Amino acid sequence: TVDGKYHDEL
Amino acid sequence: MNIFRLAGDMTHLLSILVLLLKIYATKSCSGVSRKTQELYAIVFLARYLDLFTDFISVYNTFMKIVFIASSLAIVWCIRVHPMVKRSYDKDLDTFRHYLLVAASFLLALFLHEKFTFLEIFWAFSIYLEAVAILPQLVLLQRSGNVDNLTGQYVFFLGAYRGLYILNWIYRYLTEPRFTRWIACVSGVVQTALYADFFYYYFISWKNNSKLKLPA
Repeated sequence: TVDGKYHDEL
Repeated sequence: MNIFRLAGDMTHLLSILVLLLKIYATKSCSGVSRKTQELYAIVFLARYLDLFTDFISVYNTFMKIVFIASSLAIVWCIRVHPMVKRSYDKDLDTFRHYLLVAASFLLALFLHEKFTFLEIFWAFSIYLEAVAILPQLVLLQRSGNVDNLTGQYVFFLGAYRGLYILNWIYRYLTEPRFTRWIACVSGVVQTALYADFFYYYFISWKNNSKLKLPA
């Protein structure tokens, strides 16, 4: 996760 | 989720199913680079370390498990299954792929979104995936004629990241703060590496001839 943002892509 | 990313994930899944079909149907891995399969297993293991800590969606978790399990199963088949193992041509699959692992990890130590264990391994997996196809492409050039399933496997594998590029363009245009430079630049490099394969694949499809990569 980067600044709360998940890596939402595969 | 947008149509480009879903199409990309489905194309990626299709490439894995085609490869599994080829190995299962022909009980052979001729024309398949074990090293590329090993690199992809490392890519998925390094990228999905957050499998149990970050839940994003059922789809996301399910696909991560499918990619990890299938890549390990394929490496197991080529290394252990007696019938398949016999058809592996180690004299053709000579790319020094550990150099790709070392270079990708080094780059990840310098270029990452955040200096944390998960982010460094995530960046490492992105860089490694960009070059993971190299042993396979070298092997195809050496092994001359390429069987249909192996050719389709490489085609779908190359196409999936191309669809992801459309996904990144779409997200960049529709989401205010969307920037994924590491994944985008790496994805463009990855897709570009398939350029000559795509060209010869298209020629063979147009002339309805066997796929042959020039040595």
